[in-house]
Amino acid sequence: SGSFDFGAYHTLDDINSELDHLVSEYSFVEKIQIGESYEKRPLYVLKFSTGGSNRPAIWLDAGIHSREWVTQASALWIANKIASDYGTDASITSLLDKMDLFLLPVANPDGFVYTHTSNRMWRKTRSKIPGSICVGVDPNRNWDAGFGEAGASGNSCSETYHGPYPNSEPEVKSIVDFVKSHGNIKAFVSIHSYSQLLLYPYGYTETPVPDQQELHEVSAKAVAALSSLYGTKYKYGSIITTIYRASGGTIDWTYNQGIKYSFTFELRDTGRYGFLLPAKQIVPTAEETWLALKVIMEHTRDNMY
Amino acid sequence: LETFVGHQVLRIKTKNEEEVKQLQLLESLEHLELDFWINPSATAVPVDVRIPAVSVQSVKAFLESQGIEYSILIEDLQDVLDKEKQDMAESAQRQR
Repeated sequence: SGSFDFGAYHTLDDINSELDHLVSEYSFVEKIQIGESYEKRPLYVLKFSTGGSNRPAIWLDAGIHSREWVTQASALWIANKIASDYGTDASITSLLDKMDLFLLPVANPDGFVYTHTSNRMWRKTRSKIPGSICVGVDPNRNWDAGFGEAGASGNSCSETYHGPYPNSEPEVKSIVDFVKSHGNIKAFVSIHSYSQLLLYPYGYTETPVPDQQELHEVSAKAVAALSSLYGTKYKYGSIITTIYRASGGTIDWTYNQGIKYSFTFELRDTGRYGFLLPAKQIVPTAEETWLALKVIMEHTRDNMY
Repeated sequence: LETFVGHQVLRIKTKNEEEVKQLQLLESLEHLELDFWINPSATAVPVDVRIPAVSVQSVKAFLESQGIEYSILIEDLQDVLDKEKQDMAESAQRQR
């Protein structure tokens, strides 16, 4: 109906309905299913494509930690922004004329539903671990990059449990399979909250990535753009130097797959509510994040490799 | 539905590596059932931790005994969650 309130939090059903609505409104937007979660919920990706086959692409995902509701909400605002700006905004138009864009707004749907129905603080997947009373794996420790090393927990009851083996979580495996089969993804941005950071690899090792200087410069520009809107202060740098050692992380794997422009956001915590960000801050968060995302996407478009 | 009545979220600011190590020790104490929203890693980054009601006093006592600075980020988590739930319900009603 076009009445979707982007400034409010929504259930998974409402979000999926809005994805259908975007698809119905814009001919260059398509909803594709890349897999399903442990509890058999579909993993829906919006594909923004104005033509051509297997064009270079940019990947965005949100909500891999289910309780970080501002990320799923921001992803929806961003999806609508991309769709509505094509043809009117020169930057987005030129981007989509050259590249495809994939957006996964709810990367952990089981966890997301669980945050609505049982435990608002749930962060992990909902997979059952044989022999354990505890449920779920941290999907940002389950990737095949330094898997199981320091910076993740082997205790299945921990919030940072890495899982029994790399890609054990179907939510992770689905993205891995998609990225590999696509083969032409040039930028990968994973959106988390909170703590106001823009991070690039690595998290599992102190060894700097070969492209560190370029990634640092792009981060600086992106953060400057983000801060220009509401003055939100961001820090940026590699995961291990900026926050803490984290092994098995998403963007360490994507970088090792050859996706140079691999970043992860930690969105704002203005208001000191952490990932319990009040709904009135969804749109400002999305707006400022969008400015930084645009810098990363434009840099990718203009520095094709 | 799990409730979080009396759960507090503390923001802890460490001054040196020794204090970071003390927090890492705290993190390893599983019986406290702490949920670190931001893990202890470096002195530059504050640590946020959700503490179940039964562990609040123990954790505060630990921090104070070590001279580690903290502030209360969320006094009662359930209050925040109730407010959020109410906002969602109102928003859904408006849409209808």
